[in-house]
Amino acid sequence: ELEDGLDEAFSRLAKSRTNP
Amino acid sequence: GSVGMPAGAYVPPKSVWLPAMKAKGLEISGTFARRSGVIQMELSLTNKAMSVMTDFAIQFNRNSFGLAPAGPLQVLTPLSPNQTIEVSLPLSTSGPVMKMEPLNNLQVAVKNNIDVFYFSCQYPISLLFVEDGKMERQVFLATWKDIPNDNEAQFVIKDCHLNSDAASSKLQGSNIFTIAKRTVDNQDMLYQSIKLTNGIWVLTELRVQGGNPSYTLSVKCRASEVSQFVYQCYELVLKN
Repeated sequence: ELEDGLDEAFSRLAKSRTNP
Repeated sequence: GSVGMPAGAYVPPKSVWLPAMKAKGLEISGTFARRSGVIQMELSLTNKAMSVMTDFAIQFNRNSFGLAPAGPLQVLTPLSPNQTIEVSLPLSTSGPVMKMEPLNNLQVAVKNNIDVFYFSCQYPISLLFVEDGKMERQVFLATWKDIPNDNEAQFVIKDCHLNSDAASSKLQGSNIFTIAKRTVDNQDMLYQSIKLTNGIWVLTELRVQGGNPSYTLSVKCRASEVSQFVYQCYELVLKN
């Protein structure tokens, strides 16, 4: 679950960086 | 390296640090290398004088990252006129520290039987990127958030024709580790970490867009003065 959460967190970070 | 071997860290070609005319005939050229965690100063000493040179020794001034010779300069035989010898000097990072301008500047004194000579040189700070610099993913995310936006520096790396996987593996050879990769709108975003010998962590985001030879590098570090030197290392590693 932690791993899934981290995967998701990196996806959110990448999205926030491309569409701030 | 040979086929199937990791490429390893980039070693810049030697450049002349001390011209013979400034050192009574002693010419020194050199470079720096990090191999399996061992930092080395690699020197070529050339005798352009008319007499034999002996009794070599080397000393560093205090510097930003505590670089210091880990042993004596090993020149075991006299250096005859017109002779060149190659010497590797292992370095430690436990010497005295003083912030230099620029940050990667190193002031060196070399003596022989004739005189003492002084010169300055600059090292790529990738010399200080340690082998255990891969940050835990959870720690990366927390640290990225924690470092203020004012501490983020952005750079453009032009004319780079590697894809993101090739870039990632090349950077890893210099202890720049990819923690995560995400693709958003045809852009690969690599999240990477670096740890310096003095314990400073550097977090980066490398943005690679398909078909675009310009990468965007964002660097986040609490010690923001290292960011531009980190960028220089990316340039060197990716383009060599």
